[in-house]
Amino acid sequence: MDPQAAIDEYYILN
Amino acid sequence: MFEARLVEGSLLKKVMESIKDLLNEASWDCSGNGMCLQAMDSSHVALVSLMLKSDGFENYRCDRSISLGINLASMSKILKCASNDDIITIRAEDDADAITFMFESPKQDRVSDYEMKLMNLDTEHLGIPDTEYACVIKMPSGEFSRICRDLSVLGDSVIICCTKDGVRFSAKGDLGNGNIKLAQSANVDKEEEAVVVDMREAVTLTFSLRYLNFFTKAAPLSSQVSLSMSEDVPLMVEYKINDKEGDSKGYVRYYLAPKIED
Repeated sequence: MDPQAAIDEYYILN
Repeated sequence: MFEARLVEGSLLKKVMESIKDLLNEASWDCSGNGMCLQAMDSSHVALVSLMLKSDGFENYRCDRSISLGINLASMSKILKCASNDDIITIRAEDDADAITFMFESPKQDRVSDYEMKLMNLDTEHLGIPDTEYACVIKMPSGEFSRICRDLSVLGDSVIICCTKDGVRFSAKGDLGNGNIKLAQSANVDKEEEAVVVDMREAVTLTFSLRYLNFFTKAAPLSSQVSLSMSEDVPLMVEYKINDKEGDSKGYVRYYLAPKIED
């Protein structure tokens, strides 16, 4: 199963 | 004071159905523009960003911006007490620790109100940059729901390959493999039935079907769904909320980080 990235690796906290 | 009256109360019921299985709690950020909500799921794999615009409400009063921390499962249970044709009014005082929902039947012969405690949630928000996506696929929302459901019998991931000819959804697993190819619609007489691919460059990405099947819970909100993709950025799945005249009343957008190829 391909490892899953996390969304906050792409979008940063304001 | 915040007060918003939605004649088409079923819209709020559908919005809740579209997020309650993905999010446990979130803040409704209410301002003069409308009601917004942004939250990640508990595993930080998916992000939901939704907006109900103020001009989609019959009455909308927001004396000052307010953030209403909500347990979404509780709010969903309360909204299940509203009939589909009820008018729904949401009310909260500025320094409120509770939110009130009022449901009125069309003939005004049945009025119910429910008060729910608010939660103190720290409103961390992610910055979602405006993105020029390499591919944007517009398709019937029912079609997308069916593809995600059908391919789930084969595996837990779907490979979405978008080229100028169209889009192919593929899955594989112990049982076998499957591909669903959608060609661009030739004549677009009924827009909501069309498949339209706007491609700047071909893209192939892999996503979790488990999350896509959470996203398709928003299908009752819109006859169309758009999938926006670029290499190495999260997929955006958008269900626009339009009124009968086609004017925008808001949207539900889901962002899903891709799976990382081995």
